[in-house]
Amino acid sequence: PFYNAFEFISSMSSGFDLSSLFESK
Amino acid sequence: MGCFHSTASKQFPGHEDPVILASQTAFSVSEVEALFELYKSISSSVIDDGLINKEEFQLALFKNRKKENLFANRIFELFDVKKKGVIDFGDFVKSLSVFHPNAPHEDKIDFSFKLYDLDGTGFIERQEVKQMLIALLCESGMKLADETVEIILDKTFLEADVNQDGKIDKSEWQNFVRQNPSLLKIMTLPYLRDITTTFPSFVFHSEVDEI
Repeated sequence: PFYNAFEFISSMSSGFDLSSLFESK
Repeated sequence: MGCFHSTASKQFPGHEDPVILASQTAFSVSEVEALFELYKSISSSVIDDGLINKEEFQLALFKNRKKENLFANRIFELFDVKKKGVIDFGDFVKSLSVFHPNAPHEDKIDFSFKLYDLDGTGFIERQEVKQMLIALLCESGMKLADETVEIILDKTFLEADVNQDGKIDKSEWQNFVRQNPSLLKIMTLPYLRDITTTFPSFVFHSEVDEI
């Protein structure tokens, strides 16, 4: 379904998701 | 400016005045001080030296200090503004500021470009995107044939690489992101709007008048 590599990467990579920094408090 | 600075400066190398940091970023002084509470927690999780090393960064992101992740590494490299192998408090605040909902759109575009420009040449090259796709497939446990990966790359570069020179420059990236605004979703952290309520203890450590 992903024909846009960047959409694939940005929506799937946990390493780019910084929200977990705030969940670790 | 009270004991906040004198104490923090001794314990946290590279610590910068929260009033100055607030003036340089999308954060208020209170928000900078609330971020300091988060920073203290992360920077003391492995080595209590007042700096965030890569292991501590990974631990905060994944709850696992050994997990290697290309994307987290890239974020760490960009947060390590002074290229010292560690993130100090100033780096932390200035880098996170780009992720604030109120940060300028252009700053988010610039940062996202740097994220994907793995080797820092000023271009996002096809080989870099392929490297990221393969890393993502490994991370997620998905299997895609190499020819499928190449099809995804062909389609992406046909759309993004307007002059078809095999690499995406900053101007091409700006146009591509305008046509695909969902790509910037990772560049905004709604949590940053509520940082003072997430870390209310900052008020006990502050002597800045604004609060």
